[in-house]
This record gives sequence, structure tokens and C-alpha cells, in this order.
Amino acid sequence: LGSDLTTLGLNLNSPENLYGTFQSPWADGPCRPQDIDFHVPSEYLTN
Amino acid sequence: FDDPPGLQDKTEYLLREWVNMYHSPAGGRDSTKAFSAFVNQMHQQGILKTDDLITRFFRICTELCVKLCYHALSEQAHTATLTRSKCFHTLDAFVRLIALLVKHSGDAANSVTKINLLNKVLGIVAGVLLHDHEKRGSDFQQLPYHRIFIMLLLELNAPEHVLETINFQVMTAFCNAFHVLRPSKAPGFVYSWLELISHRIFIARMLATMPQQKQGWPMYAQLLIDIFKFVTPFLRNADLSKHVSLLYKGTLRLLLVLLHDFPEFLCDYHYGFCDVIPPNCIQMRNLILSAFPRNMRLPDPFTPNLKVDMLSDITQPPRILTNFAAMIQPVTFKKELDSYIKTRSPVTFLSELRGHLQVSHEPGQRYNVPLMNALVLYVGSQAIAYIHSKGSTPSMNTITHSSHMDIFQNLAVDLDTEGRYLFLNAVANQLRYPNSHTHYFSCTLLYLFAEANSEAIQEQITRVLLERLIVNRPHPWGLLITFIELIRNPSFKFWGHDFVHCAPEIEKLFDTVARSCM
Amino acid sequence: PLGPQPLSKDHAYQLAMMEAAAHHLPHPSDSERLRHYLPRNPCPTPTYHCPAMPPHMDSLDFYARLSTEALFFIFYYQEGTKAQYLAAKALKKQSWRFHTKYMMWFQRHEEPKTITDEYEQGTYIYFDYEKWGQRKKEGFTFEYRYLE
Repeated sequence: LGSDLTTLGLNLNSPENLYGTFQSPWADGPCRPQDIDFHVPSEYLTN
Repeated sequence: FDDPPGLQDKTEYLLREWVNMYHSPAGGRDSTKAFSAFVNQMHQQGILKTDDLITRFFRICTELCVKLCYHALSEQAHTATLTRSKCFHTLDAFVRLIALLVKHSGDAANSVTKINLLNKVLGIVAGVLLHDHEKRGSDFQQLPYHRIFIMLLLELNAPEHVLETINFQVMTAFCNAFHVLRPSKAPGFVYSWLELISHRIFIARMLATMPQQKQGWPMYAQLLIDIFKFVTPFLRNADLSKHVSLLYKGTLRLLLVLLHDFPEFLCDYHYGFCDVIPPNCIQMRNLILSAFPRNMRLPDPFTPNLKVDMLSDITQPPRILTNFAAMIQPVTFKKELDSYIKTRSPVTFLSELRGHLQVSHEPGQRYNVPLMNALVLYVGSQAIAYIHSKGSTPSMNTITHSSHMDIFQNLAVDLDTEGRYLFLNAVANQLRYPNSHTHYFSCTLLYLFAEANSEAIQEQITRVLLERLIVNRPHPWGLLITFIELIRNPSFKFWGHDFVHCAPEIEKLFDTVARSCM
Repeated sequence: PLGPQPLSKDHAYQLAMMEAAAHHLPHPSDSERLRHYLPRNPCPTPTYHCPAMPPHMDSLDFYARLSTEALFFIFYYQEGTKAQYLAAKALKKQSWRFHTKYMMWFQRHEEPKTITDEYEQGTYIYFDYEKWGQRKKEGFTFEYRYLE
């Protein structure tokens, strides 16, 4: 009977696209902001 | 083979040098200072002298990185975090070197040298992976290769002008490399492979941000077909092993993202996908068939007295980007088919039809499924065109008494249970969102039910629809309206059949569906 | 009516290779740059141990409600990520400004004494990463040309 696809950790009713925070086919939830590489101004790379 | 003497040591020395320069603060944020110094060293060492030497240099570097990773992974004392940082310390530096060489090879305007170098390196990494995969068998580890591919993907997708101008060729190079490493060729790499093609940057580039947006779609479709082909033999047996169900669930997650974000992509390539998805993989196939264009509003299938043929979209042909006509082989068979459609001759065509479709006597593998699917869609498309040429539209009246319907009725009657199941599936695979194919094939299925000369055919039509309806959501719109019409329209005398009452839970199920329709 | 299909030799090999690979699945952090300060824990953590993600965790107004210290923590220790980008935007909403020349965040503390179109002289507070707190900077000249 297949499975309940709403329990795979994807917010299928989200008005935004999902792919931008899609973490992995094996992950039960989306990426967190600190997981997403972001091209910030080089000055922000303070370390 | 035949590496020049000393090249191995020279390469090892250079790689170590580079890793230190990459990690030293003096190397600069994006290693440009370190890079210009290092390129001089490569020149002095003669590495850049010939294409062959550059190739050997990259191969030896890749092998050194891989060896280092296997060594780190074998040290039990290390925690997973420590192992990874040891591996990535070298791998990320090596990737940065590749990215800088790609970006700075040839002059800025000359993208050919850049792309040639990228293809070369991706090919070398793929080659080392396949060799390692074969040599180590179940001890194969995907970690180093996964890291090289993903970090190179991130590096070459940074928002820099020189990269933006060559992004299509860069993504094409990655698609080619991932196709070379498709799961049926490197099954030990399959989990990384699916992770790579699911990565948000990869999806964004292939499906959303390509200049001519749909340029990436055919390549991405091919990669999805690669994973479907791989899982097919393992999904045929309903009880999946833990690892297969992990891969299947991961594939479902990716498809859900595509259904949510790029439904038009699934609409355009549904045919190619359903051609390779095993017929018993019902929910995954429903997921693909449920996609509909975002700008389309689907009327509630349970609307009483819904007039499907009055919907504006119902006469529009869907985009199908697979050349299914070309899949009807051999050519002689295609010629006979076209001749029969046009002139109903040769008269022997129908009686020989099954022979063309049957490929073995092995139960469960008797028929050529892709040929069956292509035949059904081709004949249906021809029928729609013929009906339109007569100035009318598909309906229960206009689809009958035609060479096209002769072929479908012959298939319904002449095939055995297995063959008819595949035939009915090929028809049901066209029941999607409101379009001319959905309408035509919905009428065809209902007509075959009404005109069936045996209750077995009617039962099988019901089974094919029912097995698609009782699985968890999503359900294609065309499937729902067909089933509702079947149980609601008294002319099909649906409720009078014994098989409707064959078991209490079946009868209860039909009742439930019927009640939600009324 | 298709029924199960016995695996061919080739498919059996593929299954064995896939099952071996399943014992070392890629971890999501394998697809991200190394995070020197807050490396992801690659050990498989049961979901009930994972802190539930508050809704809209990746929205600006979620960050705007965080304390200044929290924002500077995110800005400093999660560099190069979307979290740092959101923290920077939230700091700007709290009227902090990033001075590229000094690579520091400043907030005007009181009305500046002199203002020209090049700079303004005044008392500013800045965030001191070493002492992890806000500190005053008397008589500081804020050069607009370096303002990010």
C-alpha cells in the first residue's frame, strides 16, 4: 500500500520550494540555516 | 601503467606542498596567492608540460587522496568526526587546486580548455572509483569520491563571472560523470550517487537556474532513469530488504521534492520514467503521474455531474519528450502497424500482434514492456489525431469502430493475464491531469470494460484501477475520474458483477469510494 | 500477475555491494564545507534527541528576535553559512553596521559630534569577540566609504 509520504520529513504544503533546503535523501528533516553554505561578503569570514 | 620514473614521488611531494599552502593563512582566502606560487612549482617540476603528464598527475593525486582516506577510515581509534576532518583536510585542498586550475586554464574567454580539463579530471576520478570499486568489492568506501565530487560541484558553482559563463558545460560534465558512475555500474556508490544528484545546488542548477531553463531537464531525467533502472529488480519482490527500502525511501523523498517544486519536469518525462519503473511500484508511479502544471486548476474529481469533456484543458495534448514512436521496433513491425492503422491491412496484423510483444515464456517476464508501452501510446496518439482530423474530440462515441480500437480490443481479448495486465497498465499510465491523452485513454478503458466479451477482462480492468487507488496518496486526477465514472455510470453495470462482491472488505472498499463520490 | 522475479547473478552482486555501502552512508555534513568551530556530529542521532526545529527557523524575523549576543555568536561561529547571512541582516535591523576596514560591527551610541559626507565623529559601541561583550569606542571616526 506504499507509505504515508507526508511522514518523510518534507513540508509538502510549503509555499516555498523545498529543494533549497533539501538536506539529503536519507535525512528526516530539511537543512538548518547553519548547514547551508552561503556566499557571504568575504569580510564576513572573520576567522 | 608506465608512469615515468619518479613521477609518483614528485606528485606526492607537490600534493603535500599544496595542502600546506592551502591551509596556511598566507594562502589567502580563496588560495589565489598560494595557487600562483604553486603553479610555478608545477611548471618547474615539468608537470604541466604535456597532457599525458597532467593526466597522470591528477590520477596519482586522486589515488593518494583515496589511500589516505582508507588509512584514516581503518584507524578504529578515530571518531567519525576526526576521520572526516583528516580526510577532508587533504581532499578539500585537492579540490580547490582542481577548481583553480579549471578556472585559470586557458585565457578567460576560452572556455574550451577549462571544460576539457574538468571533463578530464572528472573522468579520472570516475576511473579511479570504478577501478577501486572492482578491486575492493564490499570493502569499497564512497567517502573520498563523494567529497571530491560534491566539493568540486560547490566550488564550480560559486557565484563568479568566469564560472557563470561556463556553467552549462560544467553541469553537463558532472552529469556525464554521474551517468558513467550510475548505480548499475557502481552499486557500492549508489547512496552517495543519489545524494549527489539530490543536492540542492545540483537540483537548482539542473532544473531551476540554467539560462535556458529546460536545458538541464533531459540530462537530469536520464539520471533519474538510471536510479529507476537500478532499483527495478530489487523492487519486484514486494518485501524489500532494509537497504533497498532505504534507497527506495530516499528516491521517494527526491521525487516528492520534484513533485512539489518542478511538477512540469515530471509531466514532461513521465513516459520515460514509467517505462522503467516496475509495474508493481505503484505509489512511486502514482507520484509521477500525479504531477500537473502549476498554472492548472484541477476540478475536484468528486464534483457531482463533472463534465470532463467541457474542461478547457482536456483537448490540449500533453508534452511528452520521449520519442516513443522510435521505440516501436523492428521497423517492419512499425510499418505494418502504420499500414493497419491507415487501411486495416494486412488483416493478419492483429493475429500476429501478440507474437511481436511476447519475448519469452518465463512467467513474469513474457512481454517486452517498453514495446507495449510505446505501442499503446503511439496508437492512442494516432487515434486522437484521427478523431481531431474528423473535427470532433475523443468521447465514448468517437473512439469506437476504428482501426485503433480494433488494436486495443484485440490486445484486451488475445493476451493472457500477464500480457493484459501490462497492456492495461500502459493505458492507465496515461491517466494524469486534464489533457487529451487522459481523456482518450480514460474513455478507452471504460469502453473496453463496457464491450468486454468476458468478465475476466472487466475484473482485470477493475484490479488495475483499484491497485492504484488503494495505495497511499497521491493519486492522479485522471485515475480518480475514470474510476468514479466506472462505478457511478449505470451503463457499465459495475455493481452487478460478482467480483465486486467477491470479499466483504472489497465490497466495503467499493462502497466507501462510492459514498465519497455521491 | 507478475509475481516476484529471481535476481540475476549481476543483480545479486549489485545488491551485495549496495548492502555493504549501506553501512557507511554519506552523512549530510559530507556535502558541506568543514565547520571548524561547530562541526556537525556525524554520529547518527535518534530523531527524538534532535532539537525540534522551531517553525520558520530560517526566517529573518526568527533571527530578529534573538539576543544581540546570540546573533554575534552565530555570525562569528557559523561563518559562510546562511545562518551567518541571516544573523547579519538581523544585526542590521538592530541598527548595527559592519565596518569593512575594521572588520567590525558598530552601533551608534549617541548623536555624533561632527558629521561630514565622509565620516562622523562620535561614541560608538562595538562587539568585542575576545571578551564577548559590547564595548564603547570613544571619539571614533566612522568612515562611510568603508561601510559595507
